[in-house]
Amino acid sequence: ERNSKSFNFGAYHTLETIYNWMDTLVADHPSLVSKVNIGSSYENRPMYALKFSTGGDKRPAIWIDAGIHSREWVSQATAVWTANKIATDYGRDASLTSLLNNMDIYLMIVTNPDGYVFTHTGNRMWRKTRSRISGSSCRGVDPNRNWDAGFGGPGASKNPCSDSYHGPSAHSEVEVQNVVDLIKSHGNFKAFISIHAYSQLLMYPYGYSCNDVPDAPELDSVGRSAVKALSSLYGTRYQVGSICKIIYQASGGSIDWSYNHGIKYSFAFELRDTGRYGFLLPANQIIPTASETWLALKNIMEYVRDHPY
Amino acid sequence: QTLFIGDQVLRITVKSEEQLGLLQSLEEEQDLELDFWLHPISSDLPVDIRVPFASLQTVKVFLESNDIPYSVMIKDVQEVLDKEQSDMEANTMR
Repeated sequence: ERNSKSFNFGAYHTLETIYNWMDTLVADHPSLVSKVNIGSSYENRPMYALKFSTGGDKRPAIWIDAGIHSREWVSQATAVWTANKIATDYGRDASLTSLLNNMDIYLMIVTNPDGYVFTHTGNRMWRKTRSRISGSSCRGVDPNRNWDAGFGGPGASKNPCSDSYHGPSAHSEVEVQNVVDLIKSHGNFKAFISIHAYSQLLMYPYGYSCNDVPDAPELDSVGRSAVKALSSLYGTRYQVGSICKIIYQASGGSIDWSYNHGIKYSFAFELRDTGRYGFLLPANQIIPTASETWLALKNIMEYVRDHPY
Repeated sequence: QTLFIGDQVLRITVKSEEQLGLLQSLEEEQDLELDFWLHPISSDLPVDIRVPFASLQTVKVFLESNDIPYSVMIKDVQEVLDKEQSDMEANTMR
């Protein structure tokens, strides 16, 4: 696994293997890729984002995170494939090259490392963080109900035993706080994209409110263009819309926070499938899923590059 | 590792707001230990539930007695997990 050329992108991997592979990617592309330690998880595991940069100081940047819900394994696997794609296509793909000559990309492959490890060692169906909750025997907070955006509102549970438990307070989860700190301290993120599974959706804010965000028409148009690109590969169908209108009201979500923080181009993907395997998507669908998702991601990133604000 | 032998994932298609309400009440039944993969939010959207083997009969009877259509999306969760695990082990060996 130490050799990035022999790494199997069509398989699911443990956290240790992913972290080792990240080191090989950095070693193979030292002038483009670096590893940023954004802090530690509740169980004291390091949280790494890959930074793709050709230089400059705090250039406009794009944030992509995966695996905030640990059982959505195709999310982390897609992020691994995507990291490799960015690294290997720089200098070959003119559009990506121009993007990286102007902007940085931060890609966090495993945003909930404790949960991900637990899906491998304790319970494959685990979704939340692994934090202990005072006064409850149940563990973990839904890290995508824990952001300071309509925190504690509809679509989140106050029951610590629920899979949608919002946590004792906004940003109570160190995994969430670490991302918030990085985004705030950087101060120049222009897009924030979160990768989930499943249902084949591309969504934009809000989740905590069913009112349209001021940029809804533009975000909808960007989303539809991205989905058109995605579908061009295998014909996979995606729906586009605001979280509230396309699925359900869900408060405390990451892209609502990022949008309210001023990052206009905030999106969330729900990858394959639509209801054959759900969270248990077979590994032979990782590469097709990642390949089609890349077309959408690239489409969004190109739009962000060409529409500075 | 927690085992999921005999657990099934049911895909439920609600036909009315009344049926939606019944599924929402099912969500409150903590004894059944249901794992909602897709929650009952709208009659336009499917609901996916992982049902532990011990609760299968109760849930299916509940659905059938309320005329709520469902299909079995995953017949045995553990079988799928075993396949996933053997694929991972084969990859590691390779």
